[in-house]
Amino acid sequence: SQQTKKTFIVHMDMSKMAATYEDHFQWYDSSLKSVSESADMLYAYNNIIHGFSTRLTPEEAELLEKQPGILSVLPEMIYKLH
Amino acid sequence: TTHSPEFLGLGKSDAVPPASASISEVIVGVLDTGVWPEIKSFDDTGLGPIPSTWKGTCEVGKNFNSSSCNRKLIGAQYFSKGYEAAFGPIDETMESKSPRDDDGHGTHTATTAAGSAVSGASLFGYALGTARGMATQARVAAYKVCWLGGCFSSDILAAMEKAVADGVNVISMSIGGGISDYNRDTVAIGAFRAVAQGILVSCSAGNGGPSAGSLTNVAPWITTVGAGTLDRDFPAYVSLGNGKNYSGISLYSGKPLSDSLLPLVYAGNVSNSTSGNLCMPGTLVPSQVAGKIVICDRGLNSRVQKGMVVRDSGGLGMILANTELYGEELVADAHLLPASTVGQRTADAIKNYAFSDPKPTATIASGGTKLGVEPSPVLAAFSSRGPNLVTPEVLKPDLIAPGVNILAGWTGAVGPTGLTSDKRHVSFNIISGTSMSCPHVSGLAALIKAAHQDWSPAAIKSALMTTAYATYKNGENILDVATGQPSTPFDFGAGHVNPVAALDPGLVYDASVDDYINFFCALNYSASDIKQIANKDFTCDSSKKYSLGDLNYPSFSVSLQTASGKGGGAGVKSTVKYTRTLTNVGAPATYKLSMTSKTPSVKILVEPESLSFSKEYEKKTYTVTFTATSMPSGTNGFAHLEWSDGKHVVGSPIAFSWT
Repeated sequence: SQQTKKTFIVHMDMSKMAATYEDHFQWYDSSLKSVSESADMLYAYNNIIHGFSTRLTPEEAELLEKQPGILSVLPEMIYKLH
Repeated sequence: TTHSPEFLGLGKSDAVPPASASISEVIVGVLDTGVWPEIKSFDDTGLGPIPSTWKGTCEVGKNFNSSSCNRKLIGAQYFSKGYEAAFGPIDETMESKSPRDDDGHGTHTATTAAGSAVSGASLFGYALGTARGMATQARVAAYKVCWLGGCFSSDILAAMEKAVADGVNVISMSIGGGISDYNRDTVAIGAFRAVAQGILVSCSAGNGGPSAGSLTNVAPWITTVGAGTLDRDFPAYVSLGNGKNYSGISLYSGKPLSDSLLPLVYAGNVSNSTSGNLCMPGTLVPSQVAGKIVICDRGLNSRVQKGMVVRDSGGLGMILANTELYGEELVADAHLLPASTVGQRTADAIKNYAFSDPKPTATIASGGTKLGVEPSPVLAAFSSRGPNLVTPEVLKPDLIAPGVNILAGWTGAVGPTGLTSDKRHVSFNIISGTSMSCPHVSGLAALIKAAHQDWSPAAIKSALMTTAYATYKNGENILDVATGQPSTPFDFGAGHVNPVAALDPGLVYDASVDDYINFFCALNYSASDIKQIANKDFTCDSSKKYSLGDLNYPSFSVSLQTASGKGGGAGVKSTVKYTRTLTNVGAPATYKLSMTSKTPSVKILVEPESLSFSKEYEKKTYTVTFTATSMPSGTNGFAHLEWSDGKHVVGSPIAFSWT
């Protein structure tokens, strides 16, 4: 299962965060846990985008993308030096 | 770097650099392989206190502690969570889990942008001079995002987040990936948010040249930098047994070959492999190579590795032969054996001799450093070319800068070739790539930022572009070394950077977040797409006509339809109208239009033809109407538009493409 996981950057729409969450990190975590109990956040982003990166299976990523408040779920890209 | 400041006109008596106090307030963030802090290029002598705006840190890690930073290198951090999630824990015997640069690339780019001046810098005596960054007194913040396995987007995004929060003014990124829509491109998204907060983002265009459509980092809010040469060369002379002499290039510094001629062989003829001509590891037959000079074809493996393969097979020297793909481009390397890289024409002549003479012989001799090479600059063959495949209506690259055979700071972890077998240690290395041209522009942007602290990133970029030059003194376009022919705006964008002129551009094409949002509407982006990039809720007005041509860009790219295209037909004309707004950043003046075109099939009408500015920051709008006759698909054409008040010249390239 771990081998099939890939890194995704999850972009959240802050305006969709329910008032019940104390802060956006709690919301990120709740969204992540709704598709994967075992997944951890690699980074939480707050200046450039609102969101986080995490390791998910393709199925989990697809499921997450359909959740409310998710703008996009982008697969990790590898860049190279020029 | 040595020589590129002089080549760019910096330091001349008539140059007007901003006051040093303002430059030292500018912070350049470099996202790369980290930094080697001990080299003299990070000496902070003479620099005042760290800018009060700085909020970053000097992160402690393996072989890196808080004292590694100073008033020049004010920040250093590393981002490895994405990399380690994919590859497992970092092998600390192979690379440092810290901001320390084990590769050299990051130290080279950081010092090119903003390294301190170091006299007597050279690589084995080559390129000797005072090495300095473009913005010598600006501060450097290093963000290590690239590792042995590559640069991961989750790490890059985290570093961009941190750079923005830390308070950098310029972000320099000599990295690239594939191309995708802006809302799916992490670097484009990160750059947008940085630019929206007043930070200029300069990125390398890529080394995919000379293939057309090979550009990366093409978002219009990014400054995309291609590469050209300096007027400097490192000749390595090849003498053949038939009495003919040729000039190539090399940075070899060891024991020279004797004057006596040695047997000469073509690698493809001393190999059991079908790709033996490339001198790949394990492909040469030692008994047929020993004691000889070997001709290897360029391509596939690294240039320096080919030399190592020859040396390890018993060869005494190497002639590295450019093939058609590389043309006459001569990239210098610190080879491990006597070597000369030669252009395609010379390579063909040497091969003809090697194939026709029953006992061919040759020798190689170094010629040191040669300055004043003409013509210069020429466009590097490797520099990625347009058209822009994501948005053809935005001309990319934006401009070119020195990126061939650039001397700058280097890591102490690896030798100048980067090969594990290269045990030499150097403080400076000479390497090539759009990675090297990008930080030149980043540093120059820092200079402009210091001189004009209230200018937006778009205004700074405009100043760099509209003052760039695309022709030599004889009026001919900058040559493309890949073909030997004049290059076009699809190759050099607005042209070669001219920083002295860029400090006083007269007029600028400014652009705000709202302008880019209108651009997204013209691309038919949804509200969700726009939010992903701009972090703003915006729904395009369905009753409003948005046009890609109305983005206030300092260059023009006009996509035209062929006869078989929509609305086309033989002899049918299509009309496209672009709008631009110029902001006066100089004294009150009247600017007159001047237009040159090499494309008779397109009629160009500019209205008005004169713009009068009575005060600073006054804005004036003009329209350009292009009326084109249908041409076959794949046809390109070019023109040039200039506004001048007699003192300033505000130039814009125009590219036409029929699809």
